[in-house]
Amino acid sequence: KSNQRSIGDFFTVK
Amino acid sequence: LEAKFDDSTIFKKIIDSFKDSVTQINFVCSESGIEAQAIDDSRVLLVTVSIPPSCFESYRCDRPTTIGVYLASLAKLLKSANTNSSLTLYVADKPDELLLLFEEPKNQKSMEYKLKLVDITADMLEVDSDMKSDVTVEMSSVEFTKTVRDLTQLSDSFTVSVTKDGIVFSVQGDTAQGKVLLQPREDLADESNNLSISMSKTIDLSFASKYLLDIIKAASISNKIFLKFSDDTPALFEFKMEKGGGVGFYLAPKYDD
Repeated sequence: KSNQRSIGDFFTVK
Repeated sequence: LEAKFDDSTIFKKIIDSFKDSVTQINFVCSESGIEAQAIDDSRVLLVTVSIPPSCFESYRCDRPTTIGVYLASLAKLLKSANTNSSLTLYVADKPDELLLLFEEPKNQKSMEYKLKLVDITADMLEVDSDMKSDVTVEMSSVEFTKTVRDLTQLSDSFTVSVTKDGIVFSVQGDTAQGKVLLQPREDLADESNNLSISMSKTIDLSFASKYLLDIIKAASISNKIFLKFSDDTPALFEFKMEKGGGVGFYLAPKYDD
């Protein structure tokens, strides 16, 4: 079963 | 800000390319052009927009300004765009509204719209647009659009794998499965049909189909799409404009448990 990753897992806030 | 597109449909295409993906956006205007990013409500898709001064017939921004807009409202005003009209965007020093002036000198016609700006609190994310990737693919956006439309009908999950043999898009549904293999090619007659792959290692990534259906709405920006993939990072789907800049979509992958 697949799970969706989030953009926040990869990019940090400036 | 005073920024004039010689063809108003340029701005319309840019806005239409992501208006269904995100609801609102902050355009950050500076001397070096207009930049924006926005994340969809589910925080899976990040849209980045870059409109450098080279895209405009004339561009002036005396002091950095942030313009927050609801995209549905802006898209409504841009329905007036057509290839015969220019479009100038004006924002005053104390920005509370965006003025859009469409001009068709040949028809002795001009149209003026005002859009109320909104305060949007959104974090800007640190995105390295030159990020190194394991795989870069450059291909026809028409071909990509067709492949996505055909395959996403079959499953809500969409897999991309790249090996030395080519790029494979595949889906595995409950009742059907499909696979499209595209190999590098060089079409001397029509360069937009070319497909090139540069890779340092193979990749195999899965994405939710519904976001790919959003991304292909940007295909009218360019007849080419650039794809960048690396293991366990968001993929980049990028449409570059002829005069510079473009629209990019960072899509977070799914992972297998």
